Amino acid sequence: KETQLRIEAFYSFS
Amino acid sequence: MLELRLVQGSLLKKVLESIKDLVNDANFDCSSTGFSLQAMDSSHVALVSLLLRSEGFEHYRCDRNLSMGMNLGNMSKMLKCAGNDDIITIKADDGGDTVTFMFESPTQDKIADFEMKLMDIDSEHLGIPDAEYHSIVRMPSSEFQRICKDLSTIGDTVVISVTKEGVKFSTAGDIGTANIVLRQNTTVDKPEDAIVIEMNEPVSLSFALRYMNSFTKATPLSDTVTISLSSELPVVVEYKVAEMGYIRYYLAPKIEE
Repeated sequence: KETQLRIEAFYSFS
Repeated sequence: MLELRLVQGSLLKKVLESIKDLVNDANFDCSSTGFSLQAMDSSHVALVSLLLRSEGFEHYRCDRNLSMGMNLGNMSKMLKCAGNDDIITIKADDGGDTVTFMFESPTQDKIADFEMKLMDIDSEHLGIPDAEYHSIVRMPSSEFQRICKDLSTIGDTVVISVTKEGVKFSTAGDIGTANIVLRQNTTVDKPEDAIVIEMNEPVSLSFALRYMNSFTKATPLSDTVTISLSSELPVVVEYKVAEMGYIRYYLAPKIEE
């Protein structure tokens, strides 16, 4: 089963 | 006061066509550096980052940093009214609630202005640090578009793998599977036709083809595309915008549970 990750998992809010 | 005059107005038209399907509303930020945008798609899976440097404009006046919230569908409607050879000027007043797009025909015999309402958008800005990528592939943008289109007729997910053999794009679906392998090829007549594979470490990642296909809307902007991959990071798909900047698309990978 594949899960789509979200962008926020990699970059933090500035 | 903001006034940006872009002689090659078609670039702005193409930029809008490249992002309007991915993002509905976004803030355009204007500073002494240039005209920029950072926005995520509604599901926060992809992010687009645009920069048009101030030096690329024939005239660039931005008295103070300004953030203008625009509906990209509406902006695209207005820019479609500009001719491909038109000069486009973007004008806005500090604290105003509209932006004006002025279109001048090359012979100056037709001048149009379109005023668009701005909107308040709560934008979340992400800090994207510079990264070392495991592998970087540069290839003709039309070839990448063709591959994404072809694979999406078979499956929903593309696995991009870079090894010393080359770069492989694979998919699987109900009707079967597909694998497309490109090898480095720099012995071409035109440099934009080259396939250049820089591999520091082999890498293999899965991505949703729907987003990849959306990114290829930027194909008319550049003959080449650069795909940067690292196992721990979103892929970066970059198209240069003439000599003045870039559109970068970031796409979070899919992982096996």
